[in-house]
Amino acid sequence: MVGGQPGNSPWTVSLRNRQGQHFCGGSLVKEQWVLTARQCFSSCHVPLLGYEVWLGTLFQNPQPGEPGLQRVAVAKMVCGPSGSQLVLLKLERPVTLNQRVALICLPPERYVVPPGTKCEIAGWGETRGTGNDTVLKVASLNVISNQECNIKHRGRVKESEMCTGGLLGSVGACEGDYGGPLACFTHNCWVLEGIIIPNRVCARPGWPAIFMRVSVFTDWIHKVVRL
Amino acid sequence: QRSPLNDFQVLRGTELQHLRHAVVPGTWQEDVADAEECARRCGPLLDCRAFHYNVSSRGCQLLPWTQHSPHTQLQRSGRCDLFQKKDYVRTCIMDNGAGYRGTVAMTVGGLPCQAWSHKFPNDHKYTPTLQNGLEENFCRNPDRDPGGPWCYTTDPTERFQSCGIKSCREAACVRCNGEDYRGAVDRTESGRECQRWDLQHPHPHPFQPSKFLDQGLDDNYCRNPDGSERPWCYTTDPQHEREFCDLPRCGSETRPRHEATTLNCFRGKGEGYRGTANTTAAGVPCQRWDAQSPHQHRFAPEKYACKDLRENFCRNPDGSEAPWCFTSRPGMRVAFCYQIRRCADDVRPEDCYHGVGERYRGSVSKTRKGIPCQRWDAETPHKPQFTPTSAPQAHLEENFCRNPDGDSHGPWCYTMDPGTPFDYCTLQRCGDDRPSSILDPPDQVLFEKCGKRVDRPDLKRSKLR
Repeated sequence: MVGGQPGNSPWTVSLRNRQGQHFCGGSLVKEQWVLTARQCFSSCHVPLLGYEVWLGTLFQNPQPGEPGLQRVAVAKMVCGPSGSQLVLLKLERPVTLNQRVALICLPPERYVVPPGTKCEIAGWGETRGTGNDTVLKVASLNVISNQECNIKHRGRVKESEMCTGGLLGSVGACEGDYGGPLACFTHNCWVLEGIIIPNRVCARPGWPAIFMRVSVFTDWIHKVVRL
Repeated sequence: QRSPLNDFQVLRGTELQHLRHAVVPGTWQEDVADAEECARRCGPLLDCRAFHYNVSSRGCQLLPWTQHSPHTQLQRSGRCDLFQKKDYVRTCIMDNGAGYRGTVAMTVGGLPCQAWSHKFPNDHKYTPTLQNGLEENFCRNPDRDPGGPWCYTTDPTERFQSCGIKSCREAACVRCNGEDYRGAVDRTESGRECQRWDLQHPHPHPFQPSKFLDQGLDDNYCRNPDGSERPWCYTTDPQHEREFCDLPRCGSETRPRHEATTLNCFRGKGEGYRGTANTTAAGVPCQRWDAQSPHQHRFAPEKYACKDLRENFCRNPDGSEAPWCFTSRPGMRVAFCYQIRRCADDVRPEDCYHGVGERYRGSVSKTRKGIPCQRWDAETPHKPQFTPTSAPQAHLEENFCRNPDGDSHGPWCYTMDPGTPFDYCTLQRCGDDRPSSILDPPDQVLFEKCGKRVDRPDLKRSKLR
């Protein structure tokens, strides 16, 4: 996370590889399901032995025995529809919800976040020297319309993607944040509206950032969980 | 620090059955500390060629036969592992092959070997014993002949002949940097014996075979699980952690068979990516591979000839998760180049549909990953929620792709892969089809109780200034 500040995001999880290293973020959408980015995995059928999600901590490298830390093995991976750049991870068991671990709402199908809505991203990724490398950071961003976004991105932004406005400073997600949430506060609820995906450059000043629009895939998520 | 297990080759979750009921295997010895203790007991015994080790009961059963003995067969087992003496199961020889106990019985000239217990047509001085292993008519090297195992032949005009069994070093060559080397050399270039990958002594290490199933970390053979320049192993010498192995290279520096080269996207881990992206996802320019500043490293282009470490392009020479590079920024050693998009790994679409495909009536019956569809009227491998009777309007015929639930991502099916309940099909939207845009006026939003965040006291910002 470039810029931003230390913060709390109880639905943001840390994906750990076989060496226990953090490599991506994720969002807890059901007690046993995490939504993350396809970019985080080399294939839809990578052997998941040794991969875990860590929740309930603010630290990138929590000490063993840290109160609240939950480590759960990843049991299964389901790749999203073509072009979704999403993956659902089924955990070996449901996590325990508490003050440190919470679910985030999914948006209604095809819901479009109104421009100007205040949202935030969270992650333990690359800070590019903006500090607080070892704790979870959050950054506030405002949604802009795809139409406005396509001015800078020359029409490349798809309907299944959404944008937040470029800021003068360098603030935004970067490597290690992919898969994490773009959460927007709507009707007194935090809602998972976007998923952080790699942009051509991290936190480019003055450039809108592009996220996957979750509401286009809400039906797929419910279907996978149900089936 | 040599482990007695070094003389054994393991088959996990496998039992060796003897098919003649009259033959009784050894009794189970319970409470054996571990497989090493079992190996310690079997190793010195001339009539012990293998053993079962039961991980849960810590039981050990010594066996006088191996999988190459007559009337035996391997069987999947949920309770034990099979350890067999390498000399009896390795198909190549170490040094001059004096220890070879395999079952080759043909000379290099194609002559069948004469049984060692026979003195005809070629008389000789050898008497088969447990020590010299002169069994049946198998090739052996009782006189430590430098040419390796040999035998008397059944041709009276050709007294004896070498069997031409390859040395383990020659039996498998190294392609590229040897990531897919699966040979049976268990010595380093200085002659030190390799430590078993499934042991953490004398050198603890992160490469547990169960976590690196794709790296073939069998027994104590030379391997390359970390993208080193060639196969290596931890050594049994406590003073010497790890060392390269001296293995012959295969012909030309060709790319490992399994890789396809890509230029504008990367597939899998991107080991075949050969594009020209040369900045990290964070926009930091990459350091040239042939430079050692600002970051010193071991990835010299000439040592990774088939990894194409040209200029400062993003590459994946060591099997990391994605293409990466050393960065030109002193404070940031390496970073992934995730800005390179992943290649679509779906099977090419075979047909198209309109809308969301609810009225698709074609006969495509394969998912986008190429998995065959399950019949809609079948109950396995997945119990369907939609059947031809429960959803007559959807025309759920045979195992054709359909869209009984109006899934917005198109026709789908239950799949024949037990691990994948359903998936979308090798279909795409028809070119003339314009879906309604979701960017029309936003819908009303109602949320259940979730997404609540309790701002943690330990995080609450102090009001005092």
